[in-house]
Amino acid sequence: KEHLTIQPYVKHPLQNRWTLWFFKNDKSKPWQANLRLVTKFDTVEDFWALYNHIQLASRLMSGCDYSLFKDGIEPMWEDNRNKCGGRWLITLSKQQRMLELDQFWLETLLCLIGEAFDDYSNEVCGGVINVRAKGDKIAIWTRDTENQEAVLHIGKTYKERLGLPVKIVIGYQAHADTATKSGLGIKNKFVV
Amino acid sequence: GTRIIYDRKFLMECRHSP
Repeated sequence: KEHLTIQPYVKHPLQNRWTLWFFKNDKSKPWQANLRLVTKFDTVEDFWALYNHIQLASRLMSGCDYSLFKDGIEPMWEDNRNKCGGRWLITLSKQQRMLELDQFWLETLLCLIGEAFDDYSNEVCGGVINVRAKGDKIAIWTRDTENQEAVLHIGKTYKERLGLPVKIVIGYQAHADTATKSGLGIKNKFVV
Repeated sequence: GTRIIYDRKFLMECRHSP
């Protein structure tokens, strides 16, 4: 008698459970009321089920954000795991929305869920994409601006993964500076 | 402890698996 065994389908677990957040700008409401938790996942397959289902960033309305953060960390400066941290910031020109925005954001997500920064991945809190008429932004947030070794490793690896040319410089800014200054007043704490 | 790391190639291959 032939015996048919059915292999149970096992999903690939991620190192971390992640939460996707969506922000839709409604100026009549306070900032926090516009922020929605979409869902949580902790396997590769569930990540793709989500990603394949939601709108591409390039098709979101201006003023919207996606954020992907480790479970338990809220996508805001005030969260305890973020308040001493900062972000590696990628600023895109309007022309780049068509060509590179979705590609860069997907690469950012794959870096996060795949733990692309080796042992320094513990320092990562999450990633954010801001879709804005004046120019889109993508960032990876880390938890401690003082951990120079980790911040630099994450920045170098991230730049490589995005395939950015050596001559393009990306900057790391402390949330404490972003929260209190604006635009040109924000100094880069590190660059790679 | 050990960390579960997935490279880009592996993650992309999983995109359309069942």
